[in-house]
Amino acid sequence: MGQLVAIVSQKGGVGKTATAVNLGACLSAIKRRVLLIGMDPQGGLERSFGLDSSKDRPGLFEVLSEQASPADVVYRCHERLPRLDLIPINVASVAEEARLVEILANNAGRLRRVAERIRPAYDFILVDCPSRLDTPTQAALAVADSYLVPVQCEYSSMATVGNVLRAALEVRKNANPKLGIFGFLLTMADKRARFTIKVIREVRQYLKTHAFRTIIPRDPRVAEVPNRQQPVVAFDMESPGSKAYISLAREILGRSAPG
Amino acid sequence: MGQLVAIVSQKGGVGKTATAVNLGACLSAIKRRVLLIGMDPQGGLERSFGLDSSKDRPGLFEVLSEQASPADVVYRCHERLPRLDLIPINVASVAEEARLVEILANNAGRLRRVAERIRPAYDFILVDCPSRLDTPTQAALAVADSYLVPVQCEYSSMATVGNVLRAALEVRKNANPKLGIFGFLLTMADKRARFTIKVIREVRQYLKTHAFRTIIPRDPRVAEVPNRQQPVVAFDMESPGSKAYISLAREILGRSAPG
Ligand SMILES: Nc1ncnc2c1ncn2[C@@H]1O[C@H](COP(=O)(O)OP(=O)(O)OP(=O)(O)O)[C@@H](O)[C@H]1O
Ligand SMILES: Nc1ncnc2c1ncn2[C@@H]1O[C@H](COP(=O)(O)OP(=O)(O)OP(=O)(O)O)[C@@H](O)[C@H]1O
Ligand SMILES: [Mg+2]
Ligand SMILES: [Mg+2]
Repeated sequence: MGQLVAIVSQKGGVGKTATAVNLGACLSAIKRRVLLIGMDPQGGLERSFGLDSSKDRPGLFEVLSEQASPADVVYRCHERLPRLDLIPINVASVAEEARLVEILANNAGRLRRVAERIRPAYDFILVDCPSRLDTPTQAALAVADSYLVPVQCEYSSMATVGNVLRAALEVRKNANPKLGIFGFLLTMADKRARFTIKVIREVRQYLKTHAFRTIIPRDPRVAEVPNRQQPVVAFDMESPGSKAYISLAREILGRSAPG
Repeated sequence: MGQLVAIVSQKGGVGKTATAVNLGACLSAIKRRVLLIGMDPQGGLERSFGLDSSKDRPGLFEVLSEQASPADVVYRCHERLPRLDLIPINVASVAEEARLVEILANNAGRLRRVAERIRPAYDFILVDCPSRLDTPTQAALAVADSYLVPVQCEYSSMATVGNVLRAALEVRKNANPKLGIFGFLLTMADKRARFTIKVIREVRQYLKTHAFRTIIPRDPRVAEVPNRQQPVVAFDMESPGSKAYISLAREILGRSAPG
């Protein structure tokens, strides 16, 4: 049975989408079957694979508004990564975004049914959430087994970690008693910057074993992903970003149960 | 009469809060009276001045829920910047965030009345919006004279500029016919990175005179702001980030009307 992990952060631009794309690719390259689900209306996940929001083919929006079934919305991401699939959010306007948020808030059962239908076919399901702690993220946490929080190695990102923990505890209390911590991932580390060292120390002190040992460095090749429309391992296996996401995938597979 | 400018981007981590704090400080240092308003529930703006969300003193949340008047929620930001004031959003939980969003959606008049009450006392009012195009941002655009869009010099940020333009046009059509473009600001430019040059070229080609000439470089001193709890000009006038925000303030004051 697949582990469903929500990738969550209230702070924007910390590497949620980059982690979904690149960790997903690395896990699938080590023989795991992985599904990525876009839950961020800006559609960064689908754009990372060249699949822009388009009404010619259905996505999560159509499934949750009961115009398509889950099987219709699963897409292959890359021909050299056959075990990596994607469900794009497929929201083409602010009006559709509002409709999706309304469905998630009022029909929690729909997302749950989708998750239960697809879960058996995968080892990992990674859900890319938007930078907010309200409905879309709460809905993802309500069906998740655990959550992964990217923490950019900058002061501004540290400050909101407490809000994420509080929001996850709320969901655990009200909707999903099994919700656990998958881990906190330090991202965009630049060892030359004074604040990077400080943030790493604080995260390790405050979050202890919940922080992954692997740290993702700032690597311009990772920032090329939205332009190359493929994960960094697919075009530069030797880059620092690729090596870090591969080591993260191995660290995850080396653990028995999640965090 | 003060110009009310909403700082908007669907992409997260592009420098919305950094621009509100640092551009606000520079405009106030050149003798303009400036008010910053936090509209992002994560509270990054107030944290940049050391004013965490606290229920000991009221903020925007209390004004919009009619527990306080606008005059009660204006705070001084820094003793050496006497012309820079701040209204913190003051949202302390996800439940309060939901309440605020509900008020903004159903009582558009309240924010409008607050804006009209405070506008005469300032030359510029900068509203720091969250990384989303739904209710909080739409409410800010509905009362704004114009909007400023930070565009991080990375591929992922370019991709959502079209969504911002579409969302602003919707608001212009339905709620605020005077809404104009204040400008598009290139941020975190790193001239060594190939994608920086490409994004600058594309923004200039696509947005022409709506793009500010001033470009904000990636500068670790700017990333120190949340830790030092003051704008970068207040602790390092000579840093590349300070010089860029000072030149941006001069470029804005040198124009007759907004773009
Ligand atoms: N390790 C890295 N090194 C360099 N750049 C990175 C790295 N990880 C992500 N980036 C870049 O940083 C920016 C932010 O990353 P990303 O979009 O994944 O963050 P996010 O948390 O999903 O943002 P949002 O809040 O918009 O959802 C993107 O331009 C991305 O390409
Ligand atoms: N010119 C710059 N040089 C270096 N770092 C910067 C610069 N501008 C902003 N930063 C840093 O980049 C990160 C993102 O900036 P900021 O928080 O202002 O973006 P935002 O768009 O407001 O993000 P959010 O989506 O969370 O609201 C922060 O850690 C900030 O300190
Ligand atoms: Mg994202
Ligand atoms: Mg911000």
